[in-house]
Amino acid sequence: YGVTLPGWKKTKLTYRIVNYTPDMSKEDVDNAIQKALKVWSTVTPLIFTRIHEGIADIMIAFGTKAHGHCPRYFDGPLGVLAHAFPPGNGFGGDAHFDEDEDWTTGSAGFNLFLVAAHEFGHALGLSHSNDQRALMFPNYAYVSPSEFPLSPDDISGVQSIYGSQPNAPDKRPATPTSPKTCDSQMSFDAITTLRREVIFLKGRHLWRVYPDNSQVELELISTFWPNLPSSIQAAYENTKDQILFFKGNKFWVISGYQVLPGYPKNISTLGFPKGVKKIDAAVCNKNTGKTDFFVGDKYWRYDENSQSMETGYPRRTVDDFPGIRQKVDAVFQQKGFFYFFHGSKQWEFDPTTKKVIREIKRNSWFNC
Amino acid sequence: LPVHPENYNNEEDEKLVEDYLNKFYAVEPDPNQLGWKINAESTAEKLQKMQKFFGLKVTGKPDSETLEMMKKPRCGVPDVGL
Repeated sequence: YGVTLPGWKKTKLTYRIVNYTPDMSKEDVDNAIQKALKVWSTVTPLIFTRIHEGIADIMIAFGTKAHGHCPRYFDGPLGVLAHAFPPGNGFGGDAHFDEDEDWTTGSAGFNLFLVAAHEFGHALGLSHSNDQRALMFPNYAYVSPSEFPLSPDDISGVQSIYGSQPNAPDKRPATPTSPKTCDSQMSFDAITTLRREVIFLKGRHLWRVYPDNSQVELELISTFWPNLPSSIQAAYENTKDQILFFKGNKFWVISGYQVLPGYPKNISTLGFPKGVKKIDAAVCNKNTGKTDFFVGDKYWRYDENSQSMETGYPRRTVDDFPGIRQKVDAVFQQKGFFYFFHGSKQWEFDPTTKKVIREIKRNSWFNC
Repeated sequence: LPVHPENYNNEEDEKLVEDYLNKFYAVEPDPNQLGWKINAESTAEKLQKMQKFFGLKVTGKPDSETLEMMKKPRCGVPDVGL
């Protein structure tokens, strides 16, 4: 992280929403701004109070190109999304959003809550972080708003200026939210085996499951692989004692705890057509040495020995995996069977007889 | 040393790199330092700084990975020199 000192010399700060974007309802803008400020008040002694007129510490406005007397200009759609100024008088603490962008409450366009939380980091005295998992990383990266957006790096940075919440049990960065292992609503981003373990990935976390002795450990992904992003979308263990992780059109190859040099690479290097923008799930059948990549309602088959995509693909998943009708969220192989996950369901599938053996609870591996 | 023109696929990329580096990697000299010298870093030096920040291969050249990173939507606050 980086800081622009001295930060605010008070903990009670005011903010004012000077104008609105036509892309969202006023209520959605109000909520996004309030939620974005709450991200920072959760981990510091800071208190934010809204005012509706006059000069607030944090003035929030939408504008395009040269806007007001602001010394920085916007550049039309994409490119620069927003900017903010470090604590101080005048422009100090103010946050401006480029009205030429498409502001939303979801994953389309640019999520106002996420961008505002980043800009308010600047308004409190943080500069950019080069930690790719940090909210204060310069580039926009969508994470589900249900995920708490601050990384340990962000929390350490802001607490180096303001300390932590007065009633926080200790001064270490508060680990804001860990997923509940036995949450019956739990879904998974990706699942892979790792030798005798099964690794379940979700957001910034992973569970290590040892099926043989029913032990389950919850960890941060960054504990093992600091260079991996959160919200991995697919993962599998190949026949060479390596794991491959996929997010968007990129993939990483891990051997042990090391990301192999030269990664991430583009998935087109595996033989996917340009039109494939992301992989939903992947599993390598150890008995055949073939890996199945699931994208939407289709799948591709990759030969790990010849390191090439087999011809005649993609094929419809349901044609070759009868009973697996929906998009595959995650899949792994254990003792010869495939375990397919979609939403709240898990199916045990025998790839030899091509039959679904049974449907089981999705968190059956966590001994809840 | 200026980045050699042949490193660019087209003028657009050349402008993208110049704008990006001027916006986010131009160390804003402090005019209050009496007698401060113009220490404008070269494009290659700024490129190396940007590549290091983003964990890219530090070549000082506008390779495809670097251009791809520069095209991503981002915050308008500079990465250095605040």
